[in-house]
Amino acid sequence: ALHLNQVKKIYTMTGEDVCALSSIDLVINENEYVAIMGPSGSGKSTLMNILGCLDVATSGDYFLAGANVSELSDDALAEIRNRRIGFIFQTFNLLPRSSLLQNVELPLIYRGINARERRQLAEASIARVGLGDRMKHKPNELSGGQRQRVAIARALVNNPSVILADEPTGNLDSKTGQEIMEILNQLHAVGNTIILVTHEHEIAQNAERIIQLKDGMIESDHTVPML
Amino acid sequence: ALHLNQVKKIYTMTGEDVCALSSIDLVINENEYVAIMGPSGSGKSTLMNILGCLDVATSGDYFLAGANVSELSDDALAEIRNRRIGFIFQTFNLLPRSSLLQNVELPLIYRGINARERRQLAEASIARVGLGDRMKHKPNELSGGQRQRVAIARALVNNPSVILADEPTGNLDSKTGQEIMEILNQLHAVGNTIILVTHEHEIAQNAERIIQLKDGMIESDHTVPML
Ligand SMILES: Nc1ncnc2c1ncn2[C@@H]1O[C@H](COP(=O)(O)OP(=O)(O)OP(=O)(O)O)[C@@H](O)[C@H]1O
Ligand SMILES: Nc1ncnc2c1ncn2[C@@H]1O[C@H](COP(=O)(O)OP(=O)(O)OP(=O)(O)O)[C@@H](O)[C@H]1O
Ligand SMILES: [Mg+2]
Ligand SMILES: [Mg+2]
Repeated sequence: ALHLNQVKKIYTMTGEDVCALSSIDLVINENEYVAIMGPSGSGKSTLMNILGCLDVATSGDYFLAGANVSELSDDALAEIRNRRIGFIFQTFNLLPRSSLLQNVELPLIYRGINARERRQLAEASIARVGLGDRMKHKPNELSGGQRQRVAIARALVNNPSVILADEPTGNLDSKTGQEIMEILNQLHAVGNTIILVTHEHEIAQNAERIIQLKDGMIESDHTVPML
Repeated sequence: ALHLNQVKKIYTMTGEDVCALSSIDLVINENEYVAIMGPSGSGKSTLMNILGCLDVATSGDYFLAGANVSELSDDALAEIRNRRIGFIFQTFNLLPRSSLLQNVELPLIYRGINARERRQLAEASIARVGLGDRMKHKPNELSGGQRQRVAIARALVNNPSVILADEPTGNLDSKTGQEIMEILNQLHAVGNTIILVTHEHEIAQNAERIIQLKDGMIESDHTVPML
């Protein structure tokens, strides 16, 4: 389970502090499917970065599977980020000078997987998002939606049990967006935890629970009616 | 008017050519409001880059207000890109080490506008997209949707008469997205030409005409029914 307790995040800048998260209490259990929505600037990506152990809260605690994240060693944190959590970034964060294949292999390299198996796993992840015919392209030789799909393929290649997807369909046409949601839905069906930021209500309907953020606070938190 | 005649775009890579646009004939008249839709990878951004004089067709001609773009001088092209066309990029293309204000001032600097007037114009454009309180932030100190709005503010600061918007609301919640569409609708109402790539049907409905791309070709081209 992911458990945030009184989590605040303040960005300190010269002359002004920005309070991005104001006081978040949140529990997400294993195998939940949660959508996070809210206005631009309301703190969604900041919340995701803390859940993904990519950023640290200014105050409050984050318990991941019972362990207080601030007390974990660097190695333990690296292991979590690499193997347990798959993060799909809102702005993709691809290596510009590496090919699509190399970008997707990156989490496998960190794991020490041998070159042959790495290639097979990466190719499978790439094929699943429909980019098998673009493997040698670099990010700037791909369309916006293709880059988004590379970010997705990379996040999923290590079979993480928690998937944090920040606007995974923002650059995709409806059909391709639905194909991506089908991948996430399947991953949920086999037991993984899915946390998804989206601004599209149709996409949010794939989840079981919708959390609305506003000004760094949780405004509402409802289960999605079963159909 | 923007007139593409038998335009092809082929990206040449070692070992494979990618045909991004296969044979485009297209006329967009002054003050039209056009939405371009289509699957990921179908050639929308490539088409926008050619219309915006940011890229060159492999074959075929592009006439902009009667002039063949391939015959224009570098100075004439620079003037078009800076003053006549405002381009909102799908991946924002902001200067990472400059503040929001500096990013939006950039087109005004190229025009040789003095510092005081530049600042006023840039601040007005920034206020219009709701980021008045974020002016000193750099792009990595902004949310995804805020970065998108900086790209919009920058594209509009020179009052261009042709606006090319590539997924301008892809990272915005519905309400902020509608505020942006209201800006574009107002610009259309005062005589400007708006060409918008979007994957969201609701956003496309703001336009008068919807063009569907598929595999680098125009699949359909219809006027939007008046309501
Ligand atoms: N520099 C490049 N070199 C090689 N191929 C490229 C390059 N840029 C784009 N492509 C390819 O050209 C095709 C069209 O790309 P384009 O960016 O126009 O698509 P798009 O319709 O904007 O897609 P999206 O909706 O995903 O943004 C894609 O299949 C892409 O892989
Ligand atoms: N490094 C930073 N320094 C200062 N302020 C920041 C930084 N990163 C984010 N912010 C601010 O914190 C607030 C929350 O940002 P966040 O990225 O979490 O928003 P968001 O909900 O993801 O927005 P969007 O929907 O636009 O992606 C924003 O107002 C933003 O300007
Ligand atoms: Mg965000
Ligand atoms: Mg594109």
